[in-house]
Formats: sequence, C-alpha cells, structure tokens
Amino acid sequence: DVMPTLDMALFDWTDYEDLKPEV
Amino acid sequence: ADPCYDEAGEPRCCIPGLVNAALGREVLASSTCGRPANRICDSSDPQRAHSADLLTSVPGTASPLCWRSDLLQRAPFNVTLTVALGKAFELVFVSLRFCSAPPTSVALLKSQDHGRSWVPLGFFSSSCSLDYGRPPAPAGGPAGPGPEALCFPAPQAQPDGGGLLAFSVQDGSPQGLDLDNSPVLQDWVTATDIRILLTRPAILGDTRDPVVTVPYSYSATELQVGGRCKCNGHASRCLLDSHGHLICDCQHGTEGPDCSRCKPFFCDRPWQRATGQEAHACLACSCNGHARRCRFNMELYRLSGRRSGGVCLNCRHNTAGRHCHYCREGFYRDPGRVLSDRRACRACDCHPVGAAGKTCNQTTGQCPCKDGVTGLTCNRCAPGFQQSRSPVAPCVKTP
Repeated sequence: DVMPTLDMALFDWTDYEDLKPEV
Repeated sequence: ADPCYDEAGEPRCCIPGLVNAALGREVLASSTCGRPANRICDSSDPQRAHSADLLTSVPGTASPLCWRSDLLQRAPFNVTLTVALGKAFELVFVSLRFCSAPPTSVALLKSQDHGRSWVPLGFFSSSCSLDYGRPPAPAGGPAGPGPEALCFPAPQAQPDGGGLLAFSVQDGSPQGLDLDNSPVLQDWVTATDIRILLTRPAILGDTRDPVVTVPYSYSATELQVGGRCKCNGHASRCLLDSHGHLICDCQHGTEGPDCSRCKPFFCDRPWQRATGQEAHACLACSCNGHARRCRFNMELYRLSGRRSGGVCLNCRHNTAGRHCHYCREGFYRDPGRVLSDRRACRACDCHPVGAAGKTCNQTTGQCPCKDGVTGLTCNRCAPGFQQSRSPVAPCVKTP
C-alpha cells in the first residue's frame, strides 16, 4: 500500500516555530 | 585539403609558405637624395625620385629602379635602411642588390620587438677586426653551441658595377641544429624588423679617411627578406585583420598574432609549438557542455601523467566538479538524461519535515529521512507508522 504524503496542516508548530518551513 | 589537419581530421604541423616579407613594406632610410633637388635626383619629381620604397616595390615595375642616399663627402658615412615586417617572421635569408659599387662595411641587424631593441645578425666587411672587432667568419660556421653574428667578407663588386649583399640564417648557425627542437635557433631566425647599416663607401676601400674625394652615394634596389610568417606550426597562412595588421590564421585551438597561446577554453594542456612529429594542438577543456571557461592547473596536469590539466570554471545547470561531471549539493543525477543534458541534474526537493536534511544522494536522489519516514523525498510515513502532530518526529509507530 502507498502511504499518503505527509499533511503539513496536521503538524502542530506551537513549540517549534523556529523550525517551521516557509511556505 | 587543409594543411593543418590530415584526412582523418587530426591536427598536424602547418607553416606558411616562404615569401619576401619586405615586399611592399615601407623602408625608412636615414638619408635619401633629392631634397634639395639636384641634376639627377628630385624627391618631388616621380621620374627622378630615388625613394627608399623602390627597395621593396615589385621588381621591374618602378622607374627609377634604385634608391639613392644623399651625396656623402665626409665622415660619418653611416646610412641605415629599416624595414618593419609588420609581425614576427622566421627568416631564411636577407639580400640587398647594390646599384653602384657596394659598400665595404655593412651591419645587418634584426629586432624582435618591433624596433625597440636591435641585435646583429651578421657583419660584412673588408676588415672585420678593425670595423667590428671580430675575426673573419670561420669556414664551418660558428664554433659555439648556438648561432651568432659572424663577420663575412664585404659584398663583391660585380662587372656591371653593382654588387649583392646576401645573408642566410644558416651562415650564422652551427650545423646540426633543428628548428623544431632548438629554441635558440627559433630565437635566432625570428624577426619583426630588419635594419641594414651601411658604414663605409666603396670609394674609401679599406682606408678610414674622414673625407671622400669624389662625391659618393649609396644606391641599392631589391631588398629581399625571405622568410615565413611565424605561426609556430599552427597556421598555414597569414591574413590582414580588420585593422590592417598581419596575423596568423591560427588553427589547433590557438590564438594571437603568432598563434603563441591557447584560446581561452583550450587550456587542457600547456601551449606548445608544433613539430613535424607532433601537432601539439591546444585541447578544449572537458566540461560536458556546462561551462564556457576553464583554467589550466599544472599540478593536476602532472598528476594526470601530463594528459589533462584543465579545470572548468563556473559550471552551470547545477553541475559541479573539475569537468562539471557531477551535480552540485542539493541536486542529483537524473538517470534518464545524458550528462551533457542541461537538465541532467534535478533538485533533491527533500521534504521540509520528513527529511533530516536538504542534501540527497547525488546518484540516487534519496533524501535522508527521519525515523519512520520513507520515500525518495521523505514525504510519506513508512509502513507501520502514521503521521503525528510533531514536526520533529513526523511519523510514529502505529499503536
């Protein structure tokens, strides 16, 4: 089975704001 | 057939033909009769002007036939004739035909720097030691290992009243030297300008009287400078450029007036003069079509066994390396395209969350994935994992 691609909207960036990629 | 390439297209040594390099060139004479005009010479009258250009005009086409100096009556009796050849030539001979009794002392000089400095090619005198402090030329040529300016007998008066000054570059060169393999001989025959210094009228014989009793003038015609346009074995002809300058029609990846350097992109090995055995063509750098410039590195050349020393500069299309032969960081080789393809290198495109870095394997394109992440760009969770909400650990084991 092919797994779905990672959904960026599901990630919680609260503690990792500095890691958040620019969109 | 191209003289510079064989039937298979391989480069081979080529040289321009033997010509009279002085033909049609302007001659500067330090003394020319006719100013002021006299009975036989008038510089303002073409029928009676004995100008120095008559020395290098096409034989038999000019009238009068001979250049004449001013009348010389007291020392010094020096008169110089100078001809600029326009570029470097490899001399074979120099000759000058005198229309009256030839002088008894002549010095032949050459310049290799367009007249800034001069060195002697030979002397001609009825008294070598007194005139030039040299012994007469030995019969077998110079004794030393290299060419040198020797002192030869003065030109002999001919029955017609004239005489011929004739000099061959071999006269001053030891036997056995080979132009291909002797840098000193190459230097000896190279000239951009020729100067003939007439220093003693025939009328004085061997004496050093400061005064001639009968008015005398030097008179000559047909100054010939036999030689080949110097192209170092990389051109078969010389041409006039857009500025009217004589230049070699350079082949073999070379350039310059004498083909004496490699063209900018042809620096995979050092420039060399062509020989009969080896063309020594300049080779283009191997950059797979991704660079327009390169430079030569002697250390790499030595390490390669003197085969290749070119280093490509400013590799484009996301390539890198000495030959632009691999992909730069952040890109990988597309196996479906040849290396010379503009799109041979594709961006890694590593997932900003799933990948542990931005640099992929340059061959496979595989990005470094975090635990539990898979895919070429690390954009999916591996089997047995599911997406979490943490961007630090985007995939966690399925409960």
